[in-house]
Amino acid sequence: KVGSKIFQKRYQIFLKSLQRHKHLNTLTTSTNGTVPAYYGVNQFSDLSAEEFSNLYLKSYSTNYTLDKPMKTSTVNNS
Amino acid sequence: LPLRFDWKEKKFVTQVKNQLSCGACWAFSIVGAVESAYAIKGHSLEELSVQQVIDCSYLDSGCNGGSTVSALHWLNQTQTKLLRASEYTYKVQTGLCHYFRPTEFGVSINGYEAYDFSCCEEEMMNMLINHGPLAVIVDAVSWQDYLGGIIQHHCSSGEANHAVLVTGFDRTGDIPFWIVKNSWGTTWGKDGYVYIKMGENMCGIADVVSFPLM
Repeated sequence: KVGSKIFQKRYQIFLKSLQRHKHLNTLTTSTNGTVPAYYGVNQFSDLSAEEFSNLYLKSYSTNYTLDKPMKTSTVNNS
Repeated sequence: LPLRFDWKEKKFVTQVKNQLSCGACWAFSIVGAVESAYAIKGHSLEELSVQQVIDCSYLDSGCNGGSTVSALHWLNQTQTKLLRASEYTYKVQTGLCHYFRPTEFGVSINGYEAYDFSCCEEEMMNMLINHGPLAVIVDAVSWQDYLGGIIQHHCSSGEANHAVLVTGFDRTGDIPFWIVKNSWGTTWGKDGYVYIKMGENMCGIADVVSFPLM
């Protein structure tokens, strides 16, 4: 509900994300024939960076020996 | 190598999915790679079950995260047959691994390969063309606000936190870029895709590159 605590919290996060977009867009370089990355409001704009990270950035590189070789092939191994 | 190549344009890539509030990007990435590799081998393009990988890949942590390479290792080691997505549907949470009676349909892999291409993205292009879309892990912190265009800044290598699928590349313009399928729905980025500058291991896109063998 507009005016509720949760609304206020989300709105403050949203305002912070607008600041972040401004910063991200300042460093984009335009080159002939290509569109540089641009940043703005999307479905994640009312999530803090921490919330976003905890929800969506969950892939990792394990210590698994097969994870970091220059080349690992099960075909070559066999 | 061609200036432009994209498995999506050749109709070998399934629709962009939305993982919603489940941190299983790693499963979406490798299932996307298996779907495409299966179709490239001459079969029909099928939507395969991400939920099956989330529930059953014991080397990973379901919606709490995982690794593309360990998921491929599990698929290969167990020779698990991936069911159609419609048979083992997406639940947005980790569940118990369901075993189905052997049916006529199921896709298994014949091996997999995993590379560090941080030195040599030209080789990565070669692999893409010869084997199909590539599962990669990237630093996606700045992707929270991405709307479109080619990412050339605000990304680190060696700090991977998200898994995606590279479907192609485009070197026809001044800035060559990878074409990357994400799993945050079609309203994110450019119809669910993101473009990343080639040649500088941007976002660590070439650090851990893997794909299934069919």
